[in-house]
Amino acid sequence: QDIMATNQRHADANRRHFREHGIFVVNLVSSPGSGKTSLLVRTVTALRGEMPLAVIEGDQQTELDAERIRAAGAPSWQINTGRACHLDAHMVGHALEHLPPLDGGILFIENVGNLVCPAGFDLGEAHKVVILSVTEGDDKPLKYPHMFHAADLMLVNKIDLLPHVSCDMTRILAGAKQVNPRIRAMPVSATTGDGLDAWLAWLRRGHGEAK
Amino acid sequence: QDIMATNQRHADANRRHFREHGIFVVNLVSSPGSGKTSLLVRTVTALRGEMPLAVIEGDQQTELDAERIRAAGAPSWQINTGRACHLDAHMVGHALEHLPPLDGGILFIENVGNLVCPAGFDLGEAHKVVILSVTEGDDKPLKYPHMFHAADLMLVNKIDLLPHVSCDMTRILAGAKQVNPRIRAMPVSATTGDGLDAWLAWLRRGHGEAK
Ligand SMILES: Nc1nc2c(ncn2[C@@H]2O[C@H](COP(=O)(O)OP(=O)(O)OP(=O)(O)O)[C@@H](O)[C@H]2O)c(=O)[nH]1
Ligand SMILES: Nc1nc2c(ncn2[C@@H]2O[C@H](COP(=O)(O)OP(=O)(O)OP(=O)(O)O)[C@@H](O)[C@H]2O)c(=O)[nH]1
Ligand SMILES: [Mg+2]
Ligand SMILES: [Mg+2]
Ligand SMILES: [Zn+2]
Ligand SMILES: [Zn+2]
Repeated sequence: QDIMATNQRHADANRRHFREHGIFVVNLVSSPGSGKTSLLVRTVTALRGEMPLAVIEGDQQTELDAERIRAAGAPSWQINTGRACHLDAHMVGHALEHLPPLDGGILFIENVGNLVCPAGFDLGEAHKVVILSVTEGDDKPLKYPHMFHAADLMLVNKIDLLPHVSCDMTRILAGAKQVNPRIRAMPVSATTGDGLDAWLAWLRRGHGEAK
Repeated sequence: QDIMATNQRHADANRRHFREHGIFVVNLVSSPGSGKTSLLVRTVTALRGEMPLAVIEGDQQTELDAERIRAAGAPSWQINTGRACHLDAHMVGHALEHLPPLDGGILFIENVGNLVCPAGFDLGEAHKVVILSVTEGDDKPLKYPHMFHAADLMLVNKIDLLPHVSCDMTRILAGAKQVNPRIRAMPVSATTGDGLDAWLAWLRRGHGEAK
């Protein structure tokens, strides 16, 4: 598969660049509408001023997500993928040219909403973080295993809606551990702010190690 | 693109088979967890006995969805796609061999949860029906336009949760109409049963025409 080999070459080049400049890079993946942008808006608002921040956005069309990030006070570059269902390392490499220097900072990459294809594409990130909304049901780790296997951290979002949906958190955690024993899990709500402290602590730790 | 030409040949063969046997075929597409299976369970329960019914299920892994359909009283065949992010016409053709004859009936195909790739693959169906959950946000038709352009009907599901989420139905409808002026829209809830009558009437009409 030439595509994967080419992608890996670009990903390795990205990773070298990130390492040389002490940039901590996180690739956020999920189904459409799980809350990636909402969480990023909360995150950049909380971390602004602590270290350089930027967000690369990936969507089939529109600038909507990058506009939400810029309104929260962080630079953001929007990639429109057209018919493509995932970001690749080549796109990310070029997006860097449109962002300010991030030496000693954090780069977030919000991937296209898709619980399948982005699992297979290394972008040069330190970690994939998968976001699962409780509204999607508790069987997703078992039904879409490749993504949960590829992620180091799972944020279970929209926990404020738990009283209104039939979703078993224990089943989510058991399924995720079954497909990926090393995955860590954190319950959060981008709307209420619940659980964000643990997420910010995880980011600060990764950032500290990358510098 | 050889893949698309091969797929189209299989889709045309499927469509000929469906037409010769008077089978009304609907391809259900959505993000993961929008409620495809929940709606199908309600649907087969309501239509059972009126005409022959069957469901082809598509997921990366597990038999979970086909088991839910069989428990509701309709035959179902589960396709596990592995790393593939969508069903194709070749898979659907083979799945038919595992189902009872459906002459004069309705075949539902529940595609892999993915708001991107299934838009490009004809399976031989009469209609693509896209399901959008109000919990995913109201910007999806604009951000994932190809799928809403490819669908003839949009079911806006989980309307029972509207009081608990920030989602503007008018924006959903305007976005869908912008990318596809001919799309029809129906608000439904698979949990409460709201709006299902209009969906069942649409199915009965299509079934009547196909026979
Ligand atoms: N109740 C509740 N709603 C949330 C939460 N997080 C996000 N939402 C809502 O979920 C919808 C989608 O949120 P987004 O942040 O746009 O999701 P996304 O993953 O970035 O979506 P895409 O980029 O299109 O894939 C919006 O209506 C948000 O208001 C949460 O914690 N609780
Ligand atoms: N509140 C509410 N929850 C719903 C509704 N429809 C489905 N759900 C819930 O949404 C979750 C996912 O439902 P499924 O029917 O499994 O969704 P799906 O689209 O088939 O999911 P995949 O096949 O994995 O892509 C489950 O927890 C359901 O209980 C609805 O109308 N209202
Ligand atoms: Mg987003
Ligand atoms: Mg399903
Ligand atoms: Zn794909
Ligand atoms: Zn695909």
